[in-house]
Amino acid sequence: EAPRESHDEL
Amino acid sequence: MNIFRLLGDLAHLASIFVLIHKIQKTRSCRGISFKTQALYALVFVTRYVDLLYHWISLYNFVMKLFFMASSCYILYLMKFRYRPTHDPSIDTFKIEYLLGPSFFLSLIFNYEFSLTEIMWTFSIYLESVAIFPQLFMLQRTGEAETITTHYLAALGIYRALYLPNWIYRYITQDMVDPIAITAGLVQTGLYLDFFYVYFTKVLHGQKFELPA
Repeated sequence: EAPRESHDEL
Repeated sequence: MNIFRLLGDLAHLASIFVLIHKIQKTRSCRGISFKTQALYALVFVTRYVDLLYHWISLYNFVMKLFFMASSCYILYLMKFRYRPTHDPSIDTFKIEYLLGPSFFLSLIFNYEFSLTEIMWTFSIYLESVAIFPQLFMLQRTGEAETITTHYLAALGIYRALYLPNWIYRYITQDMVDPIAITAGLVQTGLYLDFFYVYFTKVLHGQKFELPA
């Protein structure tokens, strides 16, 4: 599962 | 959002304002690598395509727009407005060496083999090394205007602050992002030499000069 939470970062 | 990330983002914002201020105040982009600035513009455009289909928050939206717009504005200033003050003969780092490996690594090490995920991953890898042409230029000239060093320091502090942010997120949210963390460590590591001179000399009022 991709840690997509990190995609909320800049 | 935690304090480390907020301060990191603010440092990133500050770095861009310092850079624009430097160019406008000295009416010159001397000492600034156009190649590094062009790479940052590419980083933002490839990373923030999710603006088109994925809403996160107003903060996120505004910041992404700002980073894309400001990086394009800086390219405009360097390429058109203050073009005569830019000397391509000292901005000679070959960006193929950064673009190529970033692209191939993003094809191999990604979270999902899809166009947008590969673009995101590519932008992360590219950002981690995009400062190379700028540092290379600094190395060649051996000195820098103080305001330029403030720009570089803010830019370095931005990614350095993301490191405690990731530790905090690991502890509080159990979140681990190996791609971002690895690239972030590399990116911060590239600044260590610069930080040493900045904190020991520039902040004590001395000029940024590398030992001969």
